[in-house]
Amino acid sequence: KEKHKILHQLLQNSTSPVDL
Amino acid sequence: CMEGDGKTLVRQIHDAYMKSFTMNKAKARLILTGKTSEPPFIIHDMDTFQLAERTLAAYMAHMVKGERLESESELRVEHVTPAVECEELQQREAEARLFHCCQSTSVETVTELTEFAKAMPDFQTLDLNDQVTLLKYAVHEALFTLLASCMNKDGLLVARGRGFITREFLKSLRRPFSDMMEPKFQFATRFNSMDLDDSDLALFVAAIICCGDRPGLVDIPVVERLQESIIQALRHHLLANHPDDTFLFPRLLQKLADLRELVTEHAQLIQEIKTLEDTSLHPLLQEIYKDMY
Repeated sequence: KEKHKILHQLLQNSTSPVDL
Repeated sequence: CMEGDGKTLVRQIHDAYMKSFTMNKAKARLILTGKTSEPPFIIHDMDTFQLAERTLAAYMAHMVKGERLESESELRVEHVTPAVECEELQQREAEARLFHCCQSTSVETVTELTEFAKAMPDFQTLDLNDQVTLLKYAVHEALFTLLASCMNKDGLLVARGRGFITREFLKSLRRPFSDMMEPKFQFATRFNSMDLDDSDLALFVAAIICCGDRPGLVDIPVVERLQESIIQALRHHLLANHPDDTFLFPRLLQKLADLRELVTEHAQLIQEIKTLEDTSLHPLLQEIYKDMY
């Protein structure tokens, strides 16, 4: 799960990865 | 003839596609064929690239949030250098920015692809780890499929259709950057000859995502069932939408293999750039490439 933190986040909500 | 369920699936996937992606083939073709009031700004050398960075700043993904690139400030160190060296430095600097710009566009598209997947019927009922696996392996194949819509034999639309970057300019960059886009143009030329529209592409991208043979899937049968329903919907839809082209479905399925090869090549090139150029990769892309193939 840790390995794909951002993909998990994107799937669970719509946080823009540009902000990360 | 397609049954009710199949038709609903086609409509739902097409709707999800139209809602999720800011650029689509219909929009891109209008711009590429000069049918819009404002033609795109053409980027064909370093000067026009730098001009585009200033004039299209609001549309260039990496500048949307006023983000300054580290490499830019680092490279701005003043020192006296002969003119030729100075020019070389500027060139390297611009190439680095161009690479970051491509990365930001990729990240934006990955976000859109995730939204598309989430809006696909039954995708969110899959195990969350399987959703991650499906996206990890699909995003680049899907990205190069969608990129083909923005390409013609001479170049590629960028900055949400406000810019057009020529194939020759991309080819003229220094290695390994110069090797990055040429295979995508070659794929796009073959792919675009099939004349797919956005409704076909929506199903094709859905089929790329729902693929039962991705490494590490936990519940393969449930992914395969979803894949089967999408593939059947695609087959029926192509027959109805392209009645004169009966071999379109098998030809399109062959493209899935071409895409895998394209992604493997691309991942190798990214690895090379990372090692040779000491350049940073966006954390989302790092996640995707890590242990991919």
